[in-house]
Amino acid sequence: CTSVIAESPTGKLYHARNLDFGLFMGWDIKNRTWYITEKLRPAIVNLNWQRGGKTVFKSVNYAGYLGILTGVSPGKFTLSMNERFKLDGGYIGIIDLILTGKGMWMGFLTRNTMETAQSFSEAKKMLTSKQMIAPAYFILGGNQSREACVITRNRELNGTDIWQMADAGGWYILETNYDHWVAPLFIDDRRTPANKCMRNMKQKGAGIAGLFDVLSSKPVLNKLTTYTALMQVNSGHLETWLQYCEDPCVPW
Amino acid sequence: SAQVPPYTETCVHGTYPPKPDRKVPEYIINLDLPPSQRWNQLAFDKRNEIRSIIGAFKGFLDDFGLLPKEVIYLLDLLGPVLVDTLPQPFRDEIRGISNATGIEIGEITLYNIFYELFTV
Repeated sequence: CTSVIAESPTGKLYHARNLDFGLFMGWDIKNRTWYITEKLRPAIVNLNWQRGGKTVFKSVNYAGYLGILTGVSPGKFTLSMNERFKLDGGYIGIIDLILTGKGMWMGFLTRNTMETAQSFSEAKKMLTSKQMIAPAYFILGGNQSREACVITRNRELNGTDIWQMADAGGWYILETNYDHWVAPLFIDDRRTPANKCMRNMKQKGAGIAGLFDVLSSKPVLNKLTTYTALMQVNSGHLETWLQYCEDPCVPW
Repeated sequence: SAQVPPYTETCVHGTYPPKPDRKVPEYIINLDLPPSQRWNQLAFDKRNEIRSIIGAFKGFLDDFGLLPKEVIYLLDLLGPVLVDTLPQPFRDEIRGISNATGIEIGEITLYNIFYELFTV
């Protein structure tokens, strides 16, 4: 996955993400595609969650999945989640849950956050104050200039890292599937190309079209990419496009 | 057909907007409805897609020895008990999706906790 929050020269925050899923889950040699990735794409839907006829938040979901991986709370905040692979991961978390009753499923935590948080700071608090069953990266944007961060979560509350946009270089913050303080695996480096494309675009290009271009650039776009979502917090705008990576294209 | 890593970027321009057939459909989830009814329309419309994904997940878990067929059988059998361990409203929402799609509760539960199984 690749998530990015960028601020336009007028101070508007745009949040965009590629959702990549299905690595090592069956490679179709004939069509050069990942088996699960192809199954997921037709199930992608935009959801408008309403209460009393009014939008509470919007999200992009795989049909039947109740949690939130990408969402916007209009006028308040935007959120995306990237996978974090760690040895102290899901299985240990599930055993911990059975033995101690502690831990929250990632999708349910993000769903509760989207439904109840009334601000960027409230969402940040919710995402950093609950023990989880598996580690994750939360990319959270607010509605004010430079109000954006990447939250690196362990299963437990120790070791939580909050990386602010101001510390990431100023006008944007970008996360793939590696801790921001370490170099990505050299065979899976989408961070360097994405950063280069962001810098090529420059801040004046920060907007829906510019971010779509960055996320459509290979290898940020790859054979695992199911969709690109584009959000703008103030207007509550969310649009989602199915993504296909035509050959020649990297498998991940 | 693919470059040997490490990859070099090709920053593309003018790709937006893509063709309209790549836009995804939108549904309303009415939070005023009881949790068991919120997903009825979407789950019914997308029942084949959901079934297909779960089938692929189960195949993957079985292939890697992470969740053998016997455990899947047990999951189907104990699904109604397993879902009771989840908090509300997720418990009733899963029941609703299971009813609308005809897919076993245990398998819908598995689909919803797949992130935790996968991150290992």
